[in-house]
Amino acid sequence: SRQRRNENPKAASATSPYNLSEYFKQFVFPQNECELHNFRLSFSQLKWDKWIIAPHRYSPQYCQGDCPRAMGHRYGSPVHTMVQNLISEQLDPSVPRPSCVPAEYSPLSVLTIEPDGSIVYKEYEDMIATKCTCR
Amino acid sequence: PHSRGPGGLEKAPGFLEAPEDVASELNPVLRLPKGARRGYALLPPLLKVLSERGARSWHSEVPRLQPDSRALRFMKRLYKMSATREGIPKAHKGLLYNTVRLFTPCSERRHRHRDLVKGDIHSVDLLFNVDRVTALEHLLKSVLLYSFDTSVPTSSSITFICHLSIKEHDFSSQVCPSISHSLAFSLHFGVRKRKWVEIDVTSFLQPLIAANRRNIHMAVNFTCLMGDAQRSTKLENPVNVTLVPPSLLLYLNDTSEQAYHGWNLLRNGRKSPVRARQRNSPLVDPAGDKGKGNSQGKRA
Repeated sequence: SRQRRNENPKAASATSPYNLSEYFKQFVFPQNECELHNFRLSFSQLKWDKWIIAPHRYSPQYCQGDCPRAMGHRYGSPVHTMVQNLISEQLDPSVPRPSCVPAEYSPLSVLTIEPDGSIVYKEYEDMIATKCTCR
Repeated sequence: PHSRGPGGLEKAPGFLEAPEDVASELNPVLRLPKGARRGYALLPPLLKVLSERGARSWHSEVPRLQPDSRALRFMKRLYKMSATREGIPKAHKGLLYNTVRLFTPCSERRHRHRDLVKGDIHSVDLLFNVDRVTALEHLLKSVLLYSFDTSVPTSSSITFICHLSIKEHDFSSQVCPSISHSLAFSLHFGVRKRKWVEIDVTSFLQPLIAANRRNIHMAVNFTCLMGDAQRSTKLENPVNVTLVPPSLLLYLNDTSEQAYHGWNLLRNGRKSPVRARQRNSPLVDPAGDKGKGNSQGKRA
């Protein structure tokens, strides 16, 4: 490699230890990869605790992070997601890259006071994100 | 939200349901086309809050009648039985309800007369307004909820034999009741002073709810005799039970999109959310379930 470096100093700079890390960076998964993040709120913060009696706290969670280029089975992403990624990178940068969004939810039971003073217990679908995906 | 109007439109339930006028106040940009609002009862109020830049508590402007404290205590106990502390529905045993509505009578007229044979007869005319029940909420069970505060000493175990007769009553024209329904039940007071008694009136109420009746008038006659289960079988004189007018409890199955149909999951073999959440435990195979929890550890 020393001889090659002497012969072709330009190429050598691309493979110097410093640039090696730059070179490999394109294959490493993004640091802030798409994943589920905790978020907890209490209805008293929204001043809704006068009519939402229970639960006192609610953790809807949320998804945030970059989607890696090679999605594959890791996120259960359809092939379309990789196609969209290629379009965005190679054909038209105005097409957005895939987004990190919830893929599964769990329900929430709520006890509230209705405007007429009656009380209702209700179970709502899809109120807590439990899994993320790239789409 | 749709209101149940003459066109038969259904009122979509929603714990953030806004009074009808809120939906009309929404910024036209935020207002969804009529068709799209079905099953999205949560949207109008949420959009209104978001369109006011920050979760200003618009609800504090909406006057809400305060519920009866006893009713509130009962519903909090029902919530604890039906959901975890985080609010995740438990897989119900028995009844497959995803909605329970409690109505306190909006008017009542009491009468009390002594019958030589039956003893004290408490009769009360009750009017329940069940306008909040939507056409998508199907009645599974309905009960009259009595809370008994007795001054009777709680040392001895006492048995009450009560007779209840209910008649659907039309206050306006005082016609004779079209449906009458009587049932006897026994109450057994053990240690606790307060006793909730649920008296099943499903067969009485089913036709009224199915006919979209908004106001339900009931004439309820209640006679209670007291006997001591151990000693005498003959019932002594009627006891002086303080009878608080009952609440009307409806166990419903809400078939709208945003309601949770847990029993569907059970039927399809998927776990109920309470157990499903344990699936997220660290023992789960990290590679297979991407997108859950912190990926640093998994990737490493």
